[in-house]
Amino acid sequence: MIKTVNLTKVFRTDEVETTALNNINIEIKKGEFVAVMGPSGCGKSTLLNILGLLDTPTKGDFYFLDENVAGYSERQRARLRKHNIGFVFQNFNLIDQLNVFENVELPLIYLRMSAKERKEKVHEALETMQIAHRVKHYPNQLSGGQQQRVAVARAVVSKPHFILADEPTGNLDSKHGDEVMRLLSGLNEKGTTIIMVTHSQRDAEYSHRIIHLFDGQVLSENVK
Amino acid sequence: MIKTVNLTKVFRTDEVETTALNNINIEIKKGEFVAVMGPSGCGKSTLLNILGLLDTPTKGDFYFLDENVAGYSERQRARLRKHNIGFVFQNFNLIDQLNVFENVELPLIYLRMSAKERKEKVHEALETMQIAHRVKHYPNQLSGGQQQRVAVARAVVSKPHFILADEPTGNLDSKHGDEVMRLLSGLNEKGTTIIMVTHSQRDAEYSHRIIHLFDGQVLSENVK
Ligand SMILES: Nc1ncnc2c1ncn2[C@@H]1O[C@H](COP(=O)(O)OP(=O)(O)OP(=O)(O)O)[C@@H](O)[C@H]1O
Ligand SMILES: Nc1ncnc2c1ncn2[C@@H]1O[C@H](COP(=O)(O)OP(=O)(O)OP(=O)(O)O)[C@@H](O)[C@H]1O
Ligand SMILES: [Mg+2]
Ligand SMILES: [Mg+2]
Repeated sequence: MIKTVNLTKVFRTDEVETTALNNINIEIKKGEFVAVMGPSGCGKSTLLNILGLLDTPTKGDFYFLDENVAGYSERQRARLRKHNIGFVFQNFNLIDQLNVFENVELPLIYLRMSAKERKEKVHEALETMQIAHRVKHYPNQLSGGQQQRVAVARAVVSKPHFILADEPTGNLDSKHGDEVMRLLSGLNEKGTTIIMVTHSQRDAEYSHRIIHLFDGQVLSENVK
Repeated sequence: MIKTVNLTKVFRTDEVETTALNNINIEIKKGEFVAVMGPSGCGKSTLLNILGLLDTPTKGDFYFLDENVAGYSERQRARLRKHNIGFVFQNFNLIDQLNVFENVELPLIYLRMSAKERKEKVHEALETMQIAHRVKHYPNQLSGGQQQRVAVARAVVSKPHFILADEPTGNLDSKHGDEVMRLLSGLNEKGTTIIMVTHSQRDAEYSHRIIHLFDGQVLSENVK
């Protein structure tokens, strides 16, 4: 259960002040599959980063699993995040010094799973994303779409309660894109709450509800 | 005029040998607008990097403007590249230490243009990509789609003879994506040769011809 109350985010640099989010009020129930859409620069990634406990609001409240986490420290947020959230980043954020196996394994190391069990789960995630044949490659030895698939594998490997995905199919052909969407759908049917930023109307069709953002504000919400 | 003869590219790492391109024979005429499509990992970026003189073949010949450049040194390729090619990278490759203005200005500095003329051209490119309001921002202060638009602005700013674009609309909503495609179309009508890798059937509609790659080989070519 995720809820924001008058959520505002302002970025300040020497030159410029940008209000990326302006009084956002949204609620996401357990088990929902919500898409977030809107023009480039309207605040989607900023919202997802706050919902994913990677960033903090400037003003307003944010309830995550019924705790008001708006004022939480980095350490408190990291703890909540590691136990609950799988995140697919818009630019993948793979670790260049780790190979594909090690990148996907990382969330499981935080959960203190045995090496044998980690190996099983990593291979399962890689097989699902059809990237097992690149297991020993490093990120800079992968195509753009292959990096994206590794990023998705890493987000799902621990079967987290929440998956937050920022444009998970942007670099994929339609066949691989559909496979990612089917994976997310399947996890949602088993109870995973999914919040997905997308520019693709086609991907948004998999969701229960679409939140439209514009210029840092909620424009509308369509229930499908 | 671009031509490849039995072009082959093999990547070798300690563990693995990957044949990314396998005997590619293609020809692109001056003034054409060619789209390159195919599944994730099939060799599109590898091909574009070689055509764009950023990488060299393992075997085979490659004619660029009637010179066989397959064996050219980095220095020779860089010189040809700076005077002829604008490149939009799949992961943007913006320089983090330079702001938006400086990133877009970079190709013009190599061409030894006056500061006044550079400023005019940079502002024109930024206006066309609707990103002028972010001119003093640094890449990590931009949204994914804004970074992509800066990358496109940089590729077109010197009005080069060739534009090579690797998935130029992957992070853009349909409105901004269409604007990029209209810009490329417009440049093509004025004589720019365009080679565009894309996963989007919609973007491919703007091209004269689509080359389909699969597993490192040319599968087919459709003339539209
Ligand atoms: N530096 C490298 N070392 C080893 N293998 C590589 C390297 N770069 C690319 N490859 C491999 O070469 C193949 C082709 O990669 P390429 O980036 O050209 O694919 P692509 O068609 O652009 O894919 P996408 O649509 O996912 O961007 C892939 O299987 C990739 O794993
Ligand atoms: N660190 C930052 N400093 C300053 N401004 C920022 C920063 N990060 C984002 N912004 C600005 O906040 C706004 C929202 O950015 P955000 O990344 O959320 O957009 P988005 O909706 O995800 O766009 P896209 O579809 O292009 O990915 C943008 O106008 C951007 O320039
Ligand atoms: Mg974004
Ligand atoms: Mg590619």
